[in-house]
Amino acid sequence: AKSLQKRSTNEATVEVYSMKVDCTVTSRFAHTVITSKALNKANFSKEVFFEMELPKTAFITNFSMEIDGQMYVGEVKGKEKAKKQYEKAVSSGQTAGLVKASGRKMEKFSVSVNIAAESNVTFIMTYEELLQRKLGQYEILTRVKPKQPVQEFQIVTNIYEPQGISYVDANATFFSNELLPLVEKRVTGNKAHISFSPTMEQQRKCPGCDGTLIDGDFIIKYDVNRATSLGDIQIVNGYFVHFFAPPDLPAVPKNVVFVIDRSGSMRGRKIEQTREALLAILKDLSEEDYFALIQFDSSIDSWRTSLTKATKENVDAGMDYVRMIQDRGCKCHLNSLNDRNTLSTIDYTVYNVLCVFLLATNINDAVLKGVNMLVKDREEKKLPERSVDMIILLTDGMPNSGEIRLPKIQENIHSAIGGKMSLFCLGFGNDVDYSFLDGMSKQNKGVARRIFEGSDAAVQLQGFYEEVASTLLSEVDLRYPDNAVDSLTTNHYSQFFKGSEIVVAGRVMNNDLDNFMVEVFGQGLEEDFKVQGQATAVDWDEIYPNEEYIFGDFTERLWAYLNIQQLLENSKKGTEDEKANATAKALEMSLHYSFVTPLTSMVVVKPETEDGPDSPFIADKLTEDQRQQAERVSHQYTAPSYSYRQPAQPTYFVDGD
Amino acid sequence: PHFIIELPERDDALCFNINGIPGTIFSLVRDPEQGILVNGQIIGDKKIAPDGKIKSYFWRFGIIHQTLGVRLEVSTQDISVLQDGKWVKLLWSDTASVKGLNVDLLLTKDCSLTVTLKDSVKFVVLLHKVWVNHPYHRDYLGFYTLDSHLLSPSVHGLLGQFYHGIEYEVSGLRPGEVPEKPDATMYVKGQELNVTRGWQRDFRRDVKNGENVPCWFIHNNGTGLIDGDATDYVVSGLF
Repeated sequence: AKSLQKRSTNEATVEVYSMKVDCTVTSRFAHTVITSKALNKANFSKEVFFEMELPKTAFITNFSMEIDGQMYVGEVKGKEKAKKQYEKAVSSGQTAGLVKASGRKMEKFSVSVNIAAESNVTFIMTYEELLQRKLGQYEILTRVKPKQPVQEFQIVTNIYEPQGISYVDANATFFSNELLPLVEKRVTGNKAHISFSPTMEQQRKCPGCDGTLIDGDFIIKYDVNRATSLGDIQIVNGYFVHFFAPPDLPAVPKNVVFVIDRSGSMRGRKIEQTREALLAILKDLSEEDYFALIQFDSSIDSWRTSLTKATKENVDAGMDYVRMIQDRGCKCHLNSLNDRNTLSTIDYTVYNVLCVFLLATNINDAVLKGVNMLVKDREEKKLPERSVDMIILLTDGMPNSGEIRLPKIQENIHSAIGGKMSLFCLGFGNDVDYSFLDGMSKQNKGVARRIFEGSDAAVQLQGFYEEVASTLLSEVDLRYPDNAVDSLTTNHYSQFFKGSEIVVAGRVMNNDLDNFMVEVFGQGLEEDFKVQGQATAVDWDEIYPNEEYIFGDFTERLWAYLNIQQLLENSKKGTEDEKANATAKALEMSLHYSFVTPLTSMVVVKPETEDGPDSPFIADKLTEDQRQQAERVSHQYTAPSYSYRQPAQPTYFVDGD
Repeated sequence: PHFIIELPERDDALCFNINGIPGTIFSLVRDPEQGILVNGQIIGDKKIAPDGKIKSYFWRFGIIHQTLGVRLEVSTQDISVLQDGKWVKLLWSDTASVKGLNVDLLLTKDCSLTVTLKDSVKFVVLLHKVWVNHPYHRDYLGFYTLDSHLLSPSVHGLLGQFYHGIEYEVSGLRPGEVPEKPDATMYVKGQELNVTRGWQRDFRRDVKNGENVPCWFIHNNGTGLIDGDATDYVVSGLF
């Protein structure tokens, strides 16, 4: 075989002497710049690597390298255009992709360049994201993995929130008792400054050794003050953004149907974790809620024929039922050789037939059963008038029983739901077609979430439930004067959940601020929610008098980021024309604002060798499907989704398709 | 037909397709030291499907263990076994368990035949039953080796050559023709092959739907992975 030796490592001769992570958050919009400097101390040219992980919700906006005083700057291009350059690179035998999925929350950007003897390289990478409020807090996640202690290591975060910061917490997965006190945190009303810059000695695993303690996630969590029901409206440089998260609203009761996959593939830990999470979830139900439990494989069983009020007795009974939920996989065919002796020939034949049948997954009929139950109970006025209806589907596999055509299932469910309830889908593991669940949830006022196989799967399930379980308002409408704003992002939300935040942004026409009335309508527990108020422009110089002009066009970029996210979502639903329009607009905005989104690529041209031509490399934005795919194929993935079928010894076989 | 080499110690699998003219017989396992032969004959669809793809499947296997005097012919119709000097004929519509001196058979009606040859090899033949009036497809068979560790080092054939392991490395993962199937470079048997990450199906547990096995797919009839090329494994008769 061709040489399989490792490429030369940088350990001895290449020194990363500076690494700075500089994050500025301005009204939830985080702008992060990572600068890394390395020196090739050898007297020959060396390959230098830059690897950085960024949150998957972030868009890369810039990447540049400075080598021997020359700048190589990445350029964002449409995917097709970039692909042509990429194909050229591939045809010459180079690996061109720079971004790979990394874990649950991050994606990894990596690039390497050859630098001459005794010379420097500086890598600068910038990415931006709108921080999402979940369970009452925003989170800034920075993953750092220097291979050895770095002379100048620094993570600096400045948070500017005009509403005022209610708390800030900084922590890291690699913190020891010695490193924790090195975090410097200053919070003064509407500004927070957090920095962490250990010396080389403090970074070392042990005195004099090369290993570094700095390896993991640096996490900042914070929240802002919520003074008014209307929320906070900021107008800066011709763009406005409205953050809506009213305090002190009571939760609206919910009627929730849990639809649980118990097919054979849920065998083992998955079904145990499902039971564990469901027990915790049921325990947390409010007495005002109603609930139902449906389990399915190819057949469908429900606990009771209609939804049940979550009284203590009923919850206890529901929990008893949950404890009985078992996967319906069976030891069929080859596994049943031992059982064979205990069964008659006919039993055994029946058993085998049943086995094949039981391994199946009928998502269509199971969800429809949940929908019908809610519809029927509504019609019979068994449920409180002011309450929200939701279905939570948990599945780990593809439909292969009953209706198996995915578009048809989506159509059936969308039509049965008819806008009357929300559908939340949890996709367990990697066998599931996430985009199918995602599309189906979005069509039905819900969201989908991937549940990663692992010891914390039950916690992920509970966490998701907590996020969506407490609806404070339904059918929320945020209204702005038509003649004052345009290019609005989505301003209608079917639900507003406790601990979250609705963000709407738009352009202010002619800076007409005299007539900027804002109204919010929604349905609350007891009565309709209605607030209105006048928005005024924020004078940032006044709020932050001691700062230099650092804020620039962040509101415009926030608006662009939000718009692109929503256009990308819209590009998956609606008519073909609507999809094409949304895609075209998202592409245009991605290019205009230089965001690496799933529609664009960043082309990085770097010098390959002293004599050879420059070669392009491509940084792409991964979609959730691509991430899932990457996990399926990754050699590094330690929890294979096919774990239940790992043979004890090698198997060699031939079969047809 | 698709071939899969599952390598649990690497949590990985290799796969390739062998396409041939219907009627061709391939050598799957040949162990001259133990006197074992497994040959399989392929068959095509009833006619070319609208998608224009011509698929072939195994429909008949011939298995011989010369030392034990065992001879089996398994087709999509029936199973003939010569053991202890006697011919036994079984139908796929039977459920049967036959224990002999040198061979054990376990037949699950319309589903699988498990064959254990004394001190040598254990395998399963799966029957895929297709609707009799299907316009294109026919019934076909799958062949799964469950235990081959007693075979000699000289074992060969399209499957047999892998019984004693295979050394390979894969690197350079890159986007492939379709986004969900990335390409990579495989270094194997002194060659550098372009391979594609994909899936093939293992039907042992779920004979109807199968289970996806993620694997590195070697193009062009496994060229580069198998010794020689596919035509080197064509034999003239089933036995």
